[in-house]
Parts: sequence; structure tokens; C-alpha cells
Amino acid sequence: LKEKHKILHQLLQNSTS
Amino acid sequence: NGDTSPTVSMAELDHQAQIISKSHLETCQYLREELQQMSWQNFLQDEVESYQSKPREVMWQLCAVKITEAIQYVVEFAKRIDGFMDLCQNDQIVLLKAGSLEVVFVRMCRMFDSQNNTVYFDGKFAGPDVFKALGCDDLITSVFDFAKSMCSLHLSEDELALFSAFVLLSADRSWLQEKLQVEKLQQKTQLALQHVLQKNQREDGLLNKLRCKVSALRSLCSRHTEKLSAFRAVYPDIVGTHFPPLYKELFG
Repeated sequence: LKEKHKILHQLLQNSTS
Repeated sequence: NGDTSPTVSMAELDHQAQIISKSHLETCQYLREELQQMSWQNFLQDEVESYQSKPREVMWQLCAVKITEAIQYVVEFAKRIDGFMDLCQNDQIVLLKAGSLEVVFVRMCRMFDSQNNTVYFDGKFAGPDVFKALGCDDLITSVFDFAKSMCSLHLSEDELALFSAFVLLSADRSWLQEKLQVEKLQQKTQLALQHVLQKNQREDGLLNKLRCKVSALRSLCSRHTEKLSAFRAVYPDIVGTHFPPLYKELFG
């Protein structure tokens, strides 16, 4: 699922600002 | 041990409610005051006609961009909910894939003017006729009806925040790996919502009315998927090359 949702995964990894 | 009813103190519920309200206000895209200031700005007839005369694919692309922007704020909201980032990565993705558009529809009631049946879109308040070029009149009518019925509940920001979190943390989504963890988090959020409704002295039946909205949200989202499939069948290249990558990832 992570592989198919790279952008969402990246957004989740980004620290909250 | 399979027990999904956590013992939670009032202080914990207050804390959970405060965190979720704060997360909501930090990520709600537009503050109520900003929206109120813009509320007199309705599209003029020639502007409405200009949206109506756009090619179907151009209007679809514009709406996909607006939905994607709103979803990015929902992702930030989710990340700030206490416990969400402790879920496994698979389940974070499952919950957002299934629930982010539902939360966008919930949040839409903040941007909705019930008296004029208009919603804030692309800089001004737009009626359903603005979206005619999409070729989805029935879905648009349902989305506006949903926003209107949500507005009629007059939820405060903290109530709306907790309901949004409750929707996002739905433990019955397919493909969850750690369902029990999600169930516990949703249960705690529901208790916090109940606690806030009591504190705000809301009517007894409000929680049930909100639970009924969950099935309406699911229906709206599955109809969005159907409309997208129909659109993609006619314009496969437009979706492939012009739609936001996050939108394609979530709904493709």
C-alpha cells in the first residue's frame, strides 16, 4: 500500500509545521 | 484482550477534545471570520456562465485541484490527532484514502451559505449551477443537500473537529492491519465528542443525527468514485496527465 501511495506516505512523513 | 471500551477519565477526554480542536483550527484552510468577510462575494451571472461554458475536462481538473488542496489540509489534521501517528503506516494510509474526502465534505459546511445555497469555491460563493459543466448534476445536488443538512445542526468548531476525527478514525475500513488500535482511538474520540456535546448542553439526539451522517458521507464518496470512473472512461489521458498526482493516488 505504501508503494502505491508514495505522495500520501511522503506527506505523512513530513514533519508538521 | 479484545476489549475496545477504554476506561478514560474526564480529564483525558478534555485533553483529547482540546488537541483535536486545536488540530482542526490549525488545519481548517479558512477561518470562519475569513469566510464571513467573503460571504457577500457571490459569482455574477457572466462569471457563472463562464464556468458553465468551460469544457467538461477543464472543470473536472479545476475541481480535482480544489479537492486535492483541501485533502492536503485533512492530512495535516490527521497527523496532529493524538494517536494517529502511532498507528502503523498501512493503517494511516488506509484511513486517509477512505476518509479524507469524507472529512472535506464535513468541513464544507463551514464554507456553505445555507440561505443562498452557495459554497466558497475558487474565490467566491458558488451555487450548484456553477458546476454544471462537470456533468454530475445529481452528485452536486446531493453534496449541496448534505452541506445544508450539516449546517442545520449548527455545530461549533470543537464539535465539528471531533466529528471530523470520528469520521477519519472509522475502524470498519477495509484493509486495516491493526483494527483494534483504530477501534480504541475511534471509541476515545466518540467519548470526547459525547463529552463536548454534553458540556455544550446540546440536544440528546445530536450524536445519533451525526452517526446518520456517516452513511450519507459514504454514499457521497462512492458516487464521486463512480463519476470519476465514468469521466476517466471518456478522458483517460486528461486524468493521467492533468490531474493532481495525490488525487490520482487516492481515487485512481
